[in-house]
Amino acid sequence: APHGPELTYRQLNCDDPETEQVAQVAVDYINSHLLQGYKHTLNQIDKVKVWPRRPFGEIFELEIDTLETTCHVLDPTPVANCTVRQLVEHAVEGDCDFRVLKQDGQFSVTFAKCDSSPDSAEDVRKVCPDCPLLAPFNHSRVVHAVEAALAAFNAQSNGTYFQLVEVSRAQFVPLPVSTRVEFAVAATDCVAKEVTDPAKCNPLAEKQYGFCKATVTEKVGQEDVAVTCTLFQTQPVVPQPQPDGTDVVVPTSAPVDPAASVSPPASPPAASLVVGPMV
Amino acid sequence: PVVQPGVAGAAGPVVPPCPGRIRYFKV
Repeated sequence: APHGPELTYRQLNCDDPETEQVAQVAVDYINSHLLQGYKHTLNQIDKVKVWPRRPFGEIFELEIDTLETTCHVLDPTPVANCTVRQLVEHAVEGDCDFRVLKQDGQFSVTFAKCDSSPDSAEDVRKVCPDCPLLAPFNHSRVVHAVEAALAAFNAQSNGTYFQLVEVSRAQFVPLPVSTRVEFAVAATDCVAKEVTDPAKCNPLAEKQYGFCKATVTEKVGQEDVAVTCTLFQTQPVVPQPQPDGTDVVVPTSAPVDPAASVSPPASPPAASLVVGPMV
Repeated sequence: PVVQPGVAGAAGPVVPPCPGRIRYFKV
């Protein structure tokens, strides 16, 4: 490397519009690369340094805090329209380090590392002593609640059988004693009324995802299952360009960016279909 | 007599550049 003046960074205000622009690029990157859980939104910019980059451009070194929203990553709703998960619901924060290259006015993420963690039980208790806390997904009560809710949903379905994609949230409610769960589902090639072995059902090539919220309440000798599912618009099978110029139709890949893979504006609006509640 | 030099630019409170504003709440 040629001798020259040492590279020094430029200090930018964390609330500077340019910093906020870069932070938004970072948050969009997070949400388009999340494979499970909920979309995140920007809460605070912790640090920013701007390094000159040879031969051209600048590297923004950024530390940001995010908060979980109530929109599942499979939900095509833009994150700007999603509600932030409140403290009383047991909030989850993200702590992220980013490096973003700005060159010719264009931003590109060159490094990203995020950790997410739920608020502490003590902090939740401070603002709400009786609020339910997050529960582990592998707890027998959670597993049972999800199975019962999915079975109830499919039992009411006159069409497609939906299979579980992931459990995304679970809480134990003290009074009445109940288990609250949230989970994602996907349409399969099976008919709900005819399924004998769910393991033989396969997700459709034209993916249709849904998001369910359920409460399973324990009663003496029985239980009540209340489940509400929102089905999202199908994600079309898109043609993939091939090296020889032909297009081959393949299923859209795993839910990397559901918002980007919904139909173009000329199609009907991406309205979600709300199904339920069913008890 | 010894005269103290004037202090320039000490008008308002200095806002630290970082961290930035909290948009929702601190966890």
